[in-house]
Amino acid sequence: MNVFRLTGDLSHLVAIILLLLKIWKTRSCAGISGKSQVMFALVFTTRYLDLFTNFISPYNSVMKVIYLGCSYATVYMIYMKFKASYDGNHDTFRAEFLIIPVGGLAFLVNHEFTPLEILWTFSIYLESVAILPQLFMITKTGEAETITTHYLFALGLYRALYLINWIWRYYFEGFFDLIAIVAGCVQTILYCDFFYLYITKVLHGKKLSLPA
Amino acid sequence: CATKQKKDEL
Repeated sequence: MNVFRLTGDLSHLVAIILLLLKIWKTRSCAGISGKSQVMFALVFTTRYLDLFTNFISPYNSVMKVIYLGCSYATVYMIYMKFKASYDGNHDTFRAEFLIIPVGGLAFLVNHEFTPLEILWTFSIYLESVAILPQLFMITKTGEAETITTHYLFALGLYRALYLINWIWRYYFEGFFDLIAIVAGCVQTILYCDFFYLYITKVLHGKKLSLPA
Repeated sequence: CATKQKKDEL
């Protein structure tokens, strides 16, 4: 465990909890893509099936349980508890256009053709693109609440920190996983445009709004 | 082939 990996995990945790708190405190999930959140729940579910088969460390197990619990709680808030505030009209990205190709790719390009390994690969590929419905929604409405942008920044930062962690591990441990690295690069690249807007607008005290 | 990942990452 190096510092980039740890800060990456913490950034991920901050993002997830920030979103959950925002929805809970405002009693509203306006501006949040339910489709992205369902896909994140699917990502955690398919990746952490080894929670029952492969014990790594208390840290590892606890974090997995927190990520899973929070992501299911978020989905519950959007589609059940605060359903009335869900902006379904603007959440129009076709999720099947991501899930089906990603599923096909996980079958074709994986380390080992076993159910757990294919599901792990699927989760890595799906995570890399799962934020697209959320980014699409912001493009469509032309704006995002500041707290939502903090969430997105922490979520994007997490994978960027993992990329540095992978460079570190390659040099110091001779460890690398090409599937995770390529997907992690794709995932981070998708956030670049948002990072630019976040730094130039939100950090200067302005609301994130796109030109009409 | 990539090193088989010991899945200690989250």
